[in-house]
Amino acid sequence: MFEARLTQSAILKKVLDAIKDLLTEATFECTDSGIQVQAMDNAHVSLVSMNLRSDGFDKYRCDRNLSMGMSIAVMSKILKCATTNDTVTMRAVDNPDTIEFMFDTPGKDVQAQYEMKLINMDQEHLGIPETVYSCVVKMPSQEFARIVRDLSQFGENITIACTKEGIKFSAAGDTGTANVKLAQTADSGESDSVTIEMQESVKLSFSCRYLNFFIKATPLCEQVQLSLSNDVPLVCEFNIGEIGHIKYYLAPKIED
Amino acid sequence: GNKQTTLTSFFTKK
Repeated sequence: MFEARLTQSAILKKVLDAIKDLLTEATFECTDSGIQVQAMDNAHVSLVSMNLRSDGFDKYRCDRNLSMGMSIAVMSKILKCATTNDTVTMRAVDNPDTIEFMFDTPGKDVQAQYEMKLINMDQEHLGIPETVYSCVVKMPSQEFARIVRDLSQFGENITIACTKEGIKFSAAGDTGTANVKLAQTADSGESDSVTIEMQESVKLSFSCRYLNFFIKATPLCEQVQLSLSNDVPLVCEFNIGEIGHIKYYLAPKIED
Repeated sequence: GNKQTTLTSFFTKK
């Protein structure tokens, strides 16, 4: 039997908002240590790697390892039916065909129950090598979201260049160019700080379309971490409260 | 111009 409970459904609602535009379906791997998802978009340009630790749940039980194929669209519809303060419980039997979502509203004697059919999935799983990145940048997630939105108006790609001086985002198109530069802040660890750990300067271009999907995770946490090395995929990481993280990988654009 | 790469050229299939 599998059972996972969160007293506030808000976090799970935000998680679904962060993946629903990128993924149509995904396998949720449930083990004693938590829930893991690794899934690529249909074009294999980006990948979502998500981890929700069992100790982050208010109640967690997983007697047997389960691989549950879920429609992200349906799961998102179900979670829209919960209010942010509702307690959410996910439950499945061993070898399940369905997963159950239950919402309890505090102080009310109302329980809503939704059952979702699982799907058989034949998903490609990728081995992601441990990488030491040339630049690791931490910056306010809202600032990052704003830059991605603003620059997307001027071109299809955003070029990210990182040096000791700071990080520069640029876009260029038929109508002109746009550049936003951020310097490292004096203090670190604050929600509005910008920190740069650099071994080597980098310059890479990425599709705005995907970066706009990633910034849907902004409500999850105040800081985003960008890991960059020349000619390898970008990692864009958001913490999911105290319970886990979501990492987006994005393949770079390369000169023809 | 710029060509979009895919992740399968960077990561190995398990």
